[in-house]
Amino acid sequence: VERQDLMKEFYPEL
Amino acid sequence: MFEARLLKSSILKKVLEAIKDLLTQATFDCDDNGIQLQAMDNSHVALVSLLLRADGFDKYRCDRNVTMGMNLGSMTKILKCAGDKDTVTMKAQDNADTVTFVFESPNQEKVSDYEMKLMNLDLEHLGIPETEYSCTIRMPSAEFARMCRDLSQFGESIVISCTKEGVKFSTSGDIGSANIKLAQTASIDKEDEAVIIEMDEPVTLTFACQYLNYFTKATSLSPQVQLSMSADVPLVVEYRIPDIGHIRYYLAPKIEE
Repeated sequence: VERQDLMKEFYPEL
Repeated sequence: MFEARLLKSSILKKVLEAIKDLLTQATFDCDDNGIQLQAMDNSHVALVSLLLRADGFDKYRCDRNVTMGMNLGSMTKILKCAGDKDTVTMKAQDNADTVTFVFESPNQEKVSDYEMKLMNLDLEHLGIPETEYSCTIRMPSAEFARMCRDLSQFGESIVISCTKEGVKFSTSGDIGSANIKLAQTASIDKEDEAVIIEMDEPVTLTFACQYLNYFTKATSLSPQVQLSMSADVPLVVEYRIPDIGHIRYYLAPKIEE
């Protein structure tokens, strides 16, 4: 199964 | 007062073409430096970052920072009303709830203006740190578009693998599998046509074809595209827009569970 991470898991919310 | 004039409306048309499949609405942040846009797609796996520098405009004035929330479908309708050779001017008063697009034909015989209502968008902004990537690959943007289109016939994901030998794009699916290998251009006569690979460490990452295909809608903005990759962080697909700025797409890698 492939999962796709969300952008927010990589970059902090400003 | 905000006023930005571009000699060629085609740049703005192409920018919109490059983002409208990913975003339905977006905030254009205007200040002294130019116009910036940052927005995630609806599923929050991709992010678009656009910069149009003030010095790339024929005329640029921004007395106060202006934030314009725009419906990109409406903006597309308006820009379709501009001829490719028309100049386009975007104007807004401070704290205005509308923006005006003025199109002028080259001989000034036809002048049209379209006023569009702005939206109050409460969108999340992410802080993207300056990152040193393990691999950067520059290649002709049309070649990248072609590869994404060809490979997406076979599978939903593309594996991008960059080693010192070159870069390999692979996919597999019900009908079989496909691999495209690109080696670095041996002698660079024309920079626009070259494949240039810079690699500190080999990287292999998997990405959704559909998103890569959305990104290639920016192909007409730049003859070259740059892919930047490091293990376990989003891919950056950058199109430099000559003389004015860039559009960057960030895409989270797929992870096997």
